[in-house]
Amino acid sequence: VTGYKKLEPEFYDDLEAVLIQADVGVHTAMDLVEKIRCKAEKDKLETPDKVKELLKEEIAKILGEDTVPLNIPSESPAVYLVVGVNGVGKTTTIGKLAYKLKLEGKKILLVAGDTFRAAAIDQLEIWANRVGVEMLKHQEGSDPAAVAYDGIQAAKARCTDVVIIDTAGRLHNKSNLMEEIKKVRRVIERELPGAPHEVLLVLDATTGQNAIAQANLFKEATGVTSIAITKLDGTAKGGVIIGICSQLDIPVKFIGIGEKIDDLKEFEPHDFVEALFA
Amino acid sequence: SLADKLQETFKKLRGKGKLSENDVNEAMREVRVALLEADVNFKVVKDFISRVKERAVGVEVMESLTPAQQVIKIVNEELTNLMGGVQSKINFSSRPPTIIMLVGLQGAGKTTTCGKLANLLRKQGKRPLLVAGDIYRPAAIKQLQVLGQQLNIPVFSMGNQKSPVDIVQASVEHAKNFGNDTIIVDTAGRLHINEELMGELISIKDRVKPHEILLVVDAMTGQDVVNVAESFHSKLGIDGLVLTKLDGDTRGGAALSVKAVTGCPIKFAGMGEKLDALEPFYPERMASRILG
Ligand SMILES: Nc1nc2c(ncn2[C@@H]2O[C@H](COP(=O)(O)OP(=O)(O)OP(=O)(O)O)[C@@H](O)[C@H]2O)c(=O)[nH]1
Ligand SMILES: Nc1nc2c(ncn2[C@@H]2O[C@H](COP(=O)(O)OP(=O)(O)OP(=O)(O)O)[C@@H](O)[C@H]2O)c(=O)[nH]1
Ligand SMILES: [Mg+2]
Ligand SMILES: [Mg+2]
Repeated sequence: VTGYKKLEPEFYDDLEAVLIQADVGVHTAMDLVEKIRCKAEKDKLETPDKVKELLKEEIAKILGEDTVPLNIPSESPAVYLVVGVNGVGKTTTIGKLAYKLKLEGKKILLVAGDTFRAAAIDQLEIWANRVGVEMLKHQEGSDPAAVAYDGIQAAKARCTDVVIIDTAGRLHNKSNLMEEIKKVRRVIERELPGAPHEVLLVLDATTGQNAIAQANLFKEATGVTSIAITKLDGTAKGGVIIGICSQLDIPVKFIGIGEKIDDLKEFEPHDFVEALFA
Repeated sequence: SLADKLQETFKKLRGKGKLSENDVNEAMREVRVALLEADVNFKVVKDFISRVKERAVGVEVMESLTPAQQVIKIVNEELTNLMGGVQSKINFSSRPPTIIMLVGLQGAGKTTTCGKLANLLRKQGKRPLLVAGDIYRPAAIKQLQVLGQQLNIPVFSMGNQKSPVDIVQASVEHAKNFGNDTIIVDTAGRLHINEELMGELISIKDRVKPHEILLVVDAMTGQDVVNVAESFHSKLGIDGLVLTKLDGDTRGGAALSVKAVTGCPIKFAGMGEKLDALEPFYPERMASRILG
C-alpha cells in the first residue's frame, strides 16, 4: 500500500490484501475497507496516507483505545485460570506473568493443572523455580478439578495474592475436554465466590481463522475475560484478534514476544495496529 | 457450504451447456472467499484461481451435474492434483541408521510427533531410537523420555549442556552400537527468522546428513505458513511435512499453501494427542475439508 499518489480502486484492493495476509479474515477485511472507503468519500479525504490513518484508527477503536489491566478483586486471592488449545504458550505465559506480578510485589501460587501431558508438571515447576514462586501439584493423571480445588484452599491458607492455574491444552471441538474445563471452572467458583477473576485465553499469533472458533467455544464453556496472544516475535501478525474483539468484545491484555521470562508485554492497541502495517 | 453458494450463483446465470467466462468469474469469487476463509494463503489463492479459471472456461457441463457441481468438480480435482498423491513413506537408507530430523516452529507438535513416528516405524518392523535434541525448552528432554517410556522405545540424551550437533552425532554412534536402524531426532521449536537457531539446524545437517528432514506444521496456521515453509525449505531443505492437530476443526488451508510454495509432500497427519494418532496424509480428504 505504498507508492500510491492518489486514491484509486487498486489502493483499496491492496489495503484489503494487507489485512487478509495479516490473518484479519476475508469478511472482516472487506467490511473494514468498505467502511473506510465510504468514510473517506464522505469526509472528502484526498490522499492514500490519510485513508490509511483512518483505517488504523478504526482498528484501534475495535481493539479498545487503551491497555486494560488484570482484574484484581478487593479480597485476595485473585484467581486466574489460563486456557487454550494445544501448544499455544499457556505454560510459558504463566511463567512470564508470574515474573511480572512478582516484580509488582505480589505473593504468587502456581497450580499445575495440566495433569495429562508428558512432563507438563515438570515444565511448570522449572518456571516456578526460575521466578522464585511456589507451585502446587498432584500426581500425573489426577483430576484437574481436584488440583484446582487444592490450589484455592492453599492460596486462602497461605494468604496468597495471586493464584494462576495452568490447564492442559485442549481442542475446542473435543466435547469431553471442554466438559473437563467447565468442571474446573465450577469448582473454582464454588470454592471462592467471585473467582475466577480472570479466564485468560491464550492464542497463538500464527493461528488463522480457527482462532475465532476457539474464542467462541472457550467463551461458551468457561467464559473468557481476557486474551493473551503469543509468538508475535515471529512474522505472523495476529490479525484474527480484530474479528474476535469486534464479535466477542474480549480485551487483549498481553502479548508474548519471545521465550524468555521477561518476554511478556501489556497489549498496546496502537503499537499492534502499527505492526499490522509494518 | 461452497456447494450451496455456487448453486445460488448459478441460479441467476445461464443453465446447462458450456461454462462461459462470466459464469466462471462469478463462481471464482465464491471459491476465492471459501479458500481465504479456510486460511489458504492470499497469493496461493490468486494463482490457484487463475489456474482453475483456465480449466473451467468453455467446459461442457456433464449430463449428470449442475453447473455448480461441475465447477466444484474442477476445483476439487485441481486442489487434489496440487496436493499430490498419498506419499506417506519415509525414505529409508540402504545403509542404516536412517536419520530422521523433525523441525518447526514452537508448539507445532514435534516432540509428540517424534513419539508417534517411533511407534509407527516400530510397528513396521524398525528399531527406532529417539534423540533428545531440544536442550532449551524446560523439561523437553523429560517429555521425550516419558514418551519413550510409554512406548518402551529407547531415548538417547546427553542432557542440556552439550550442543545439539554433538548430541545428534553421538546418537549415530550409539545407534550403530545398539542396533537401532532408525534415528528420530527431536529439535527445539524455533522461528524461521532466528539466524542462530536456523544455523544450528544447518550445522546438524552438515554434520550427520539426515536422510529425512520433516517440517512439522500446525494445521490451524494461517497466512504466515508460507513464510515459515519457504524459509525452512530454502535455508535448510525439507523432504516432507507433517500436519498436526488435524483432529481439530480448522479447515486447514495451510496444507495447500505449504505444498504450493515448497513442492514437498505432506507425509503424515497428526490426528490426536495419543501416540497412535499419526496417519498417512490423504490429499483428496484434505481438498474437500478445505473447500468446506
Ligand atoms: N517465540 C515464542 N515462543 C513462545 C512464546 N510463548 C511460548 N512460546 C514457545 O511455545 C512453545 C509451547 O509453549 P507452552 O508454554 O508449552 O505451550 P502450552 O500452551 O502450555 O502447550 P500445551 O500445554 O502442550 O498445550 C514453547 O517452545 C515455548 O517456549 C512467544 O511469545 N514467542
Ligand atoms: N489434539 C492434538 N494435539 C496434538 C497433536 N500433536 C501434538 N499435540 C499437542 O500439542 C501440544 C504441543 O506438542 P509438542 O509435541 O510439545 O510440540 P513441540 O513442537 O515439540 O513444541 P516445542 O518443543 O515447544 O516447539 C501438546 O499439548 C501435544 O499433546 C495432534 O495431532 N492433535
Ligand atoms: Mg502447557
Ligand atoms: Mg518439543
